[in-house]
Amino acid sequence: PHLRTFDDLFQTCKVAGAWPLIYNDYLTAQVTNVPLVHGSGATATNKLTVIIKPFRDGECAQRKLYQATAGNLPTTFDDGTITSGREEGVVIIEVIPGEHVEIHIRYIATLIVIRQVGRYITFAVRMPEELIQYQGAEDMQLCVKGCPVSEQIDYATFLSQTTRADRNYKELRVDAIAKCRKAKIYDEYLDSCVFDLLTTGDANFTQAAKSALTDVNRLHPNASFLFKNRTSVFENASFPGYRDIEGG
Amino acid sequence: CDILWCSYQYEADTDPLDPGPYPDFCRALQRYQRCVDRISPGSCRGDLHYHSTKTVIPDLQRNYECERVLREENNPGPTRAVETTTRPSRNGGDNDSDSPGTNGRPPFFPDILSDAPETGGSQRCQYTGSRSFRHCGLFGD
Repeated sequence: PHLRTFDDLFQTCKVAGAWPLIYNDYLTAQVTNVPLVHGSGATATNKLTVIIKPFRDGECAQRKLYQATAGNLPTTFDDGTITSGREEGVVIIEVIPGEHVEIHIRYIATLIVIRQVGRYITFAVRMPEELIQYQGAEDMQLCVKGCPVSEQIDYATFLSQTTRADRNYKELRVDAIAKCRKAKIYDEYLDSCVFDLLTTGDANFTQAAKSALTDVNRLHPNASFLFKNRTSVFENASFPGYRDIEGG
Repeated sequence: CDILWCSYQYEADTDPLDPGPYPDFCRALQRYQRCVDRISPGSCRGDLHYHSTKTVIPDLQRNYECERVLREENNPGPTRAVETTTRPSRNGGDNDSDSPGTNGRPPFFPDILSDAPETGGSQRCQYTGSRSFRHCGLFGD
């Protein structure tokens, strides 16, 4: 999957299996990533688990478990409730049935956005900087530390390949760029959309990139500055950029 | 400066509406104004989006005669001048405190955004810390 960390590092990772995104005194979020069927080496998220920890003796929140899996995006916690705490410090909101659910955690001003696109899950969170807990050198939180180097994929190099054995590769890439551009996806999200289309051919990933872009524009505190130039990594790269690929 | 949050909510509110002198649209403008008013001006110093929004909302309310539209909405007479022919809003359009798609559940967008405490409920569950935020996201393959 593609990851934007709290520090705005943008990475493409393998991270097969279960990995923590966040764990702190208030909540835990963890994803499970599975290899895609056709053996491309790519993985995608098919499960998300969120645990809300008790807060103020249950006045604001009791311990709650939320689990989304491929094909099942619940609108409640595991116990069937939609709120937590006597004062309802936590609420689940169904925005689009089967596609978009949000967990609002009032007492820590935190919003978690969970989407199901095709058969896969996407995750986005906005939380106060002061509540992010760095766990030192052993920290495994993907949102905090990013992916381990051994798990990272250099997607820019992958996309710039022009000598692939597949004779249709260049045409596929032009087609993928056109589809992603048509969806009005830009910046790293354009690159990740192209990468996903090339590795899977699954058009659902175009929608996933588009949704992720929507979420970052909504949740990122500096989104208007972040995307001021709306350039992908290709624009300033030494390898063939999108303009070259598209023949100017 | 949380102006983007307010603008997001306004866009979501008005997405299914036709702009014009209609009660639903005027209520959306009212919500937008309240949300912007909750933002501490000091946190938006130099933010053009914030300052232009502060100017534009009253202009729109004047242009669409929102004061009159909402007054007539509250006191409907036999000869209403303004037709309320808007498409139904996503939230039903008549709940002043609904957030997009909340299906009538408690409003939480303004709560998370606002420094002002919500009316009702325990103050102990209000977040009072720093409003400097971070974002993280995971998607795709």
